[in-house]
Formats: sequence, structure tokens, C-alpha cells
Amino acid sequence: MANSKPWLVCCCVLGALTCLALIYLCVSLLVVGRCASFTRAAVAADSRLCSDIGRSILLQGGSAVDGAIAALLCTSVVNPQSMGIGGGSIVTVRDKTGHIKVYNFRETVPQRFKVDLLSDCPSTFTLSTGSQWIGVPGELRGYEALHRRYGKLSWAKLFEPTIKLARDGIKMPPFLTELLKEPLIKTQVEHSSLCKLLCNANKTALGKGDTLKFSQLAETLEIVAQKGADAFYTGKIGQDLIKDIKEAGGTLEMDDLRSFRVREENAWKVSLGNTHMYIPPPPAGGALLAFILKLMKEFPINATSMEGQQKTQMYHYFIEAAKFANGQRRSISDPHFSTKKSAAHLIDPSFIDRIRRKISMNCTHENDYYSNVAPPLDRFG
Amino acid sequence: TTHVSVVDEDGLAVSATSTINQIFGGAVYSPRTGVIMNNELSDFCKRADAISAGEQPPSSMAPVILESESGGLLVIGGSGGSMITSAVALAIMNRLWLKMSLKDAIAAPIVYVDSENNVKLERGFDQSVVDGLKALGHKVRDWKYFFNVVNGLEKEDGCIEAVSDKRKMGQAAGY
Repeated sequence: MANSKPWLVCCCVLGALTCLALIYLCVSLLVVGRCASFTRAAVAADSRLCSDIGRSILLQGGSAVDGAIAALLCTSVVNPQSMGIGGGSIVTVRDKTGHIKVYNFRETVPQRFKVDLLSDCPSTFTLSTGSQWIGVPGELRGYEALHRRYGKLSWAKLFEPTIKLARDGIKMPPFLTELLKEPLIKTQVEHSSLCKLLCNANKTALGKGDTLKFSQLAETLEIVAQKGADAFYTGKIGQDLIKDIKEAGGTLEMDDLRSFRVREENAWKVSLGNTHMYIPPPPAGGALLAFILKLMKEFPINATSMEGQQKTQMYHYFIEAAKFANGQRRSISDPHFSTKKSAAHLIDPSFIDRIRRKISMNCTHENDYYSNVAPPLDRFG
Repeated sequence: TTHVSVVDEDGLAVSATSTINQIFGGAVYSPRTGVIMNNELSDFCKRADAISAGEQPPSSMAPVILESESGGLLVIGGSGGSMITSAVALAIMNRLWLKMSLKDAIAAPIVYVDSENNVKLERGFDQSVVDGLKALGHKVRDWKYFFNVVNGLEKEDGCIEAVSDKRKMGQAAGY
């Protein structure tokens, strides 16, 4: 009897371990099975290729910031109409402790700019072309700041996939192909310096099946990958960029690049019932977004709101909220330039309440009711 | 403009909106560097009476992060200039309050109210809604340039749903 006890204990332990393993396996399978897509990490970019590149960076041990930078660099090649290192960004980051920061590296007005620039503004819906509109690009300085704070992989590693894409070329991305069929955009490309990049030997815009190559951009990215953002902001790349901009009639100087600073600030916290939304402060559009959502939260909206007449009613409230938001668009400006109006009132409950009481359930009003008297033109970016 | 939402295994979340402003910026290409320049200063048009060196133009970009009290996370943002506000607001409303899946919330047609307060409905609205809005006095106008694109991801109870907008032929990735 005494000899059988160790066996019994062994059997019990083994049995318990087997049970635990089975439970773990079942729970894991349940979690994976119930999840619509992923369980550990993910990237949602504008293209499959760039989402994949972001994922690959994460799989190599990169942080979400590393993945985002790699995906954005990729997007500058796959969707060059949308963004690139000649532009700027606003990035909201939530760290693992729940602290939320905003990195704003949106373009700035250069030291020298056309005195009567605003008189060049179009009065109808059109594309604003020309070097007078170029702001000081902040993109790479922003990546540098983000990577310094949250990066896990080396800086150079983030550039590798895009350098390869740019150098080897890619088949014309489907969305870009469709875009270049639009007469307005095709004409813009074929009659501007973009044609050097996006036209074939016959000087017509690239189309389906053509290869899109960014040989010069690949060289630039290679240098930035090796030497850091300084190569762009204080080095040879910056000098070359300024030369090209000046030749195109622009006013940017090396000093503009040298003095660009990334703004790091706290996100604004906005409560939407039991959800908290963190928005980038002005000059980003977060306050207008929050204004609309806080207004909509005042109405009884739930899963049944999409049924029958309630659907029209819900969209009516939304349209009214959007009309009031239009009247507030001029509240969004750079807070560092103190002569401009602040946007803080847009998330102030008493202001929301006042506007809420102006929304009727069964009628709409003329534009002045919404303070929308001199509306800014619609922008399509 | 483009938007990227990312979450990693450690729980770091990034909502990033990046732009050169309009399509191909101001159509100025730098042949020495391969860089396409932005036309961001045109964002001051009709939204400022004067501008100063160092100033950033106003923007519609809104890369946001939402946290629910139950610990859920929604990392979302969009592109499409003035349409960003409506597109992201509706996607958030659809998900949070109308309880659509994130995929459906982003795919649902949007209503855009332009700067003149005309109402523009993306294809896919019921005729009854169109008629109902007209009956309430809204000026509903035809429009074919819906450049709105929303990308986002949601993490809840150990699951991540990541969605890239089909309007730009996007697709998310993860593991």
C-alpha cells in the first residue's frame, strides 16, 4: 500500500497537468476561433503591401511605432499621391501604461513666403499647384523623434523594405492606376515635373501593368537610413532639395529645414459616455470631430437607430451637427500663434449643450443660423 | 493623405495620419532627391486672414485613440481632406453606438455636408432616407468625389480586428 502511493501521486499530477494542458489548448483555440482577425498585433494601412511591411517589422521585434514608420515609408511609394517625406504628419501614441502623446510634425510656413500668398487661393474647387504653397516638410524629423522614444529596431531597418521597393520598382498599384485615369489628375501629372516620375517614354501617365520606379528616392532614403534625418535637414539632401524648390520658384531655405521642430504634446481627452477619446489638439481636426460626436451623444442613438424612420432622424441630427461644425471650422488654427481663436470651446459641455438646444428634430435652417457665413472651401486631400 | 493604425504585442498603439495635402501635393517634384513636395500652405485658404512664419496650417487630420471603460481600444483615423471629419465620426458612431462590426462601420456610406451646407450622400443610401432628408429641408446634391478613407483597428478581449478601407483598395495585416 505504501509503495502504491508515489504512483498514485504521479498519476494524479500527470492527470492534472494533462487537464491543464487541454484547458489551455481549448481556451487558446476558443480565443483564436472567436477572434475575427488577429490576436497579437496588427497594421491597418492604405494598401496590403504596406500593411504587410508593417507586420513584418512587428514580427522582427519592432514596436508599433517601428511598424507605423515602415508602413508610412512604404505608402510614400505605393500611394505617392497621398504622402511622402516631403510632407508632414500628426501621430497619436498610446504607450503600454496608457499614457497618450501627440507628435505633431505638420508642415510650417517658411521664413520667406509670397507676401500676397492668400490672394492666390482658388475661388472654386481645383488643385492648388505651384511652389508657392510648399510648407517646410517635417516628416523625417517626426519619424526620428518617434523612433528615439519608442523604436525597438534600428532606424536603418525601417527603411530597408521601402528602399528595395523604390529601387526595384513595383507594378503600378491599382488605386494609383485608377487615379491617373482621372482627366484632371492625368493632365496635372503630364504637365508638371511629376512627369519625370510618373510618365512613360511617350510622356503620358503610367497605366496598368507599367512599372513604377523611384530610383532617386531610393538613393535619398538609403542615405537617410545610414546617416539619419540630419542628412535631410542639415546635409546634402536638404541642399539639393532647396535647389530644386528654388528652381521651381519656391522660397524655402536651408534655415527653414534646420529650424524645423517636432511638437510633442498631450492629447486632449474627451468623454463620450463610457468611452474616452484622445484627440490631437489644434491645428489638427480632432476638436471638430469631438464636437460632432459629443453633440450626437446627446441624442438617443443605439442599435435600433438604423431602423425605419429613425434612420432618417439620426442622419438629420448628424447633418445638423455637421452644419454647426462647418460654422466652427475657423476655430481651428495653430495655437502657437496667439492672435488666433482657440478651439477649446468645441469640447466644452456648456457649449455643446447650447448648440444641442439649437438643433430641432424636424427642420433645418439657413447657413447663418450655423454661423457659417464665409465658409472656407472644401479641401480634398 | 493616408492613415495608419498599428498595435503591437506590448500594447503600444499608434494612430498616424500623414499628408502632402492635395493629390501629389502641389505637383512639384524634386529630381535631385526624388521627393514630391507638399502644398500644405493652401490649407490656409479662406481659413486665415494672414499667416506667419513657423505657423502650421489648420487641418482636418484626426488620428484618434478611444478607450472604453472595459479596456477596449479603438485606434482610428482617415484621409480625404474636409471629408475626414464626417467619415471618421460616422465610423466611430457606427461602431460604438450602432454596434456594427468595425468592418461594416467603416464600409457604411457616409453623408458629407460641404462648406455651403449642401448634403452629399455616398452611394448606398436608401431612397427613403434621401427623400426623408429632403422633406426636412436639407439641400441634397449629387457628388461623385468621395475621397474619404478610414483605417482602424480595435482590440478587445484579446482579439484584434484591423480594417483598411476598401474605398482605397486597402487591406490590413496582422498575426
